[in-house]
Amino acid sequence: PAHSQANEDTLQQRLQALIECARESWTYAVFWQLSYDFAAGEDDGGGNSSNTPLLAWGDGYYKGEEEKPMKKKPTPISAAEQEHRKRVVRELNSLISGGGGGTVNGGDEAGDEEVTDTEWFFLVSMTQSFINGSGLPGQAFSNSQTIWLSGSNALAGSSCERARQGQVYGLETMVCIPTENGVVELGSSEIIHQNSDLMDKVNSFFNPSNGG
Amino acid sequence: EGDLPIARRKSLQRFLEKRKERIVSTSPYSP
Repeated sequence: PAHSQANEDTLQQRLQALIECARESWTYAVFWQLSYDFAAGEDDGGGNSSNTPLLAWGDGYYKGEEEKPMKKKPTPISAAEQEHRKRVVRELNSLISGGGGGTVNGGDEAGDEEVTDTEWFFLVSMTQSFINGSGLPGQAFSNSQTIWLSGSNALAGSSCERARQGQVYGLETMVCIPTENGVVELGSSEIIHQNSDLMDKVNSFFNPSNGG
Repeated sequence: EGDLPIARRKSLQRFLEKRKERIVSTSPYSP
């Protein structure tokens, strides 16, 4: 357990370093961890189940968006949708705090404040996983190739549901970089053009054989 | 609650704590 705890902590530190040390303004970073879904495998009749490789939530770091006065605001959501998001955040606060109706750190501000589109996208992402080859992370991993989508047209026109969903929630750039045991995904509400600096950092931080 | 995988639970906890910090730091009532 101590070793597992250390792995989780360093994973969080690597995601944070990736974003905080970058020249560009990234909104979030997620590590999709390669794992195996034994439940989804088919029983061969002899009690032996095959297993299906999938990319599941490993960890994530949400930085948020920079406030820019001239920035185009996404289409406002309905009051009902905003209330739904707030209710979910309040319930999650309660869940994390032990179900006693309290909130993280005892405060209740977090449940009353508006939940932004990118916060909601990040939260929803925690519930997702991708079979190898499917979705943005799955395609990046199975082809061992970085996928870099910048501009809302590129996201909206993608064949991947996740990219289209990201565009709806105000993202302008989504990147998936494959590593030895998963995929690093970054998203930004700004247009960020492809650069090797980010890919070099991911390669260095997330590939153990490179000393990462 | 018991079905929430530990990685997601920890990420969720971090996200909610940082969100609260951001809200408090940008609040007009913040000291």
